Amino acid sequence: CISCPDPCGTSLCETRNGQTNCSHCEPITLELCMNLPYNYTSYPNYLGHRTQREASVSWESSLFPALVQTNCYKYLMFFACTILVPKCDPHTNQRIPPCRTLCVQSKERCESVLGIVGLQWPEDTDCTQFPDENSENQTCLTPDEDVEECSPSHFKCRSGRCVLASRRCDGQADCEDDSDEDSCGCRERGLWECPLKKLCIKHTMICDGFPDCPDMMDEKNCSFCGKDELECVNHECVQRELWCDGQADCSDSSDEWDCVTLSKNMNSLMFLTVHRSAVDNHVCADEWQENLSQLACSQMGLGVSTEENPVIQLQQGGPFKTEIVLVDGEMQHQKWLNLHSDWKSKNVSTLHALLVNGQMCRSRSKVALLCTKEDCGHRPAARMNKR
Amino acid sequence: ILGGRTSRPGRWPWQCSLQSEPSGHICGCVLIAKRWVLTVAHCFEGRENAAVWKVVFGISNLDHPSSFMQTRLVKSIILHPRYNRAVVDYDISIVQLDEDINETSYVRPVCLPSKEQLVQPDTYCYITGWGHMGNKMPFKLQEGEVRIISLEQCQSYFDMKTITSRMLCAGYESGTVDSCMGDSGGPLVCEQPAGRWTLFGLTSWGSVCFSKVLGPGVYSNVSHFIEWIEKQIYIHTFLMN
Repeated sequence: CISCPDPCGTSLCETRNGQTNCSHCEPITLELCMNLPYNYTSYPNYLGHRTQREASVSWESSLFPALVQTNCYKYLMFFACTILVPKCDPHTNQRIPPCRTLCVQSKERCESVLGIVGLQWPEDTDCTQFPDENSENQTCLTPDEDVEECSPSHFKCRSGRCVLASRRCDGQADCEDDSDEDSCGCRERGLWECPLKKLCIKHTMICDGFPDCPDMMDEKNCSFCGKDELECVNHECVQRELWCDGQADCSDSSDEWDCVTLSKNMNSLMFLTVHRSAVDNHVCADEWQENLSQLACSQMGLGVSTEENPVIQLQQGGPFKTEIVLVDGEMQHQKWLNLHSDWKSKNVSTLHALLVNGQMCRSRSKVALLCTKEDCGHRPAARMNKR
Repeated sequence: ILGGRTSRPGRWPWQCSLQSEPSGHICGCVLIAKRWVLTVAHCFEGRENAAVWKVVFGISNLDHPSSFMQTRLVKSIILHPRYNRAVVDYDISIVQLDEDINETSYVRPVCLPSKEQLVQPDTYCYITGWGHMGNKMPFKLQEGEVRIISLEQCQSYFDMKTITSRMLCAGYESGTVDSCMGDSGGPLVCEQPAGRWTLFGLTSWGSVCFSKVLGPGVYSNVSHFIEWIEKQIYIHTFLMN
C-alpha cells in the first residue's frame, strides 16, 4: 500500500484500492521524451512503472535509445515514449494509448535487431492491448509526419539516423555521412565556449556564481563594481568596508566567508589574521580569552584550539595601531584589530564581529593559535577472539 | 546492496538512516560532523519539510534498535541549487541536525576529501546501505566492495544519460556488486593512508539494479562539492543565527 500522488491527497490508499482514481496529468520530465508533441503524462505507464523516476532508470529507458540508433524504424522513439510517458487526456486525466499499428510496426521492424544481440522485445508491450486506429470508442496516438525521430539525448544525422548526443563532435564519425562531426563549435551547438579550453557550457551557466570552465572564465567580467566596492561570488557589488564586518551584505553571504585565517610567519607560528574591509589585520591580544580561541578555530572549520598560551609578545616598539612589516621586499603597514570594549555582552556568532580597529594595542602582543582538526574516518578496531 | 554481505555492527560508524513516517527508512546518509549529515537531493523530492524527517545513527539492524543508537531530528535541509531531477545532476544535499550527536565508537564522522583529492579508477572502495538486495530488503546493514570506473568507461554503459564531472562511477560491468533502491544517499568510502576512511561518493542512481541491464552504479562526486559543502555549513553555523 503506497501513498497516492499529491492530487489525491496524502492519505494512504485503502487496501486493494491501489492507485485507482488517483490518475492525474503531470508534466513530462523524462529526458528521453522531452520533445514529444505533448507535454503531460499520466502514470502508471504501459510498462508498469509507477513514476517517471522509475521509468528513467528502467531497462526500457536504456533499451529504446540504444535501439533507435540502428535506424530500425523511423517512429520507434515516438512509440517508446507513448508507452514510457503516455499522453494524458486533460479532461479525463486518463492516459491515451499508442495505436496498435504503431506498436506492431515498431515490433516487426526492431525486434529482429534486438535478437541479433540476444535481447528480447519488452515483455509488457503486447500490441493487442492497444486499440486499433479505426476504433470508434477509443482514441489512440499515431505519429505525425513531423514528429521528432530522435530523443533529446540523440543527435539526428543528415541521413535521418539517431546517434547518441554524447558521440557528437567526439572526433569519430558515428553517422554514415559523418554529419555528427560537422559544425562542432560551441556556438553552432547553441553553447558558450570557455576561452582557454575548448569546453562548451550552457549560456545559463555564465556568471551564475558556480565556476564551470577549468580557468573560471565563465565567472569573470560579470560585474563592474565601483572603486570602493568589491565583487561578491554571485557578482553583486558590496562596499569594501562592509567586508567581514559580521553582517552578510552579499545575498550569498560571500562577504563573510574566509574572514578568519591563520598566517605563518618566519618562525612558523600561526598568527590569527582577520580580513576586515578586505585588508588582512592582526589581532591584538589585549583581553584575549580561551573561548575566543575556540571560536576562531571553529570558524575556520578546525576543531579545537590546542595552544594554551596563544599570545605572542612582540619585542620592540610601543603601543601601536599599525606595524610596519616587509612584504615582498616592500614596507607595508600591518593593521591591527582589538576586541570591542564590551565584547562580552555582544550577541554575535563570529569572532570578527567582536573586533574593532583604530585602537591602541597596549600589550603589544598579537594572537597566535594552533588549531587541531577534529578526528574523522576512523573505524573502531576489530575485536579479537582467542581461538 | 547487491552482492554484498552483512556488516559487523559499528564497522561503518558514519552510516546513518534517513527516516520518515510511516515508511521508516527512506534513504542512507553520512555523518560528516557532529551536527551535519550528507545525503542526496533526490531523497527529499516531495518531502522537503525538515519536520517530517529524523536521522538514526549507530544502528545496524533497522528492526532491532540497539543501545548504541542515537536519533536526531532535522533542523534544516540544504538542497544543491543546481539539482536537476530530470537528469539527476548535482544530486547532493546537506542536513543540519537539531543537536550534536555524541561521538562514540558506533557513531563517528567520516573524513571529507579536499577539492583536489580525486579517487583514481581501479581503486577499490566500499558502499553500504539498507537498500534492496535483489530479492528482498534487508534489516541489517549491508556492505559491498566496488571498483572505481573512469567517467569515459562509465558513459559507455549509460546511453540515455550524460555522465558529468559531478558524478563518480563504481561497480562492475556485470553488476555483481552494486547499490540499489534504498541505498541512495549512503556512502562510498575509500581507505586512505593511516587507516582513515574518506567519503568520495554518495549513492545516487544507476540502472534498475536487479533488471537484465546491469553495469556500475553512479554516485555523487563529493570532491566536486567540497567548497559548496564548507560554505553552506559556515553560513548556517555562523551567519544565520
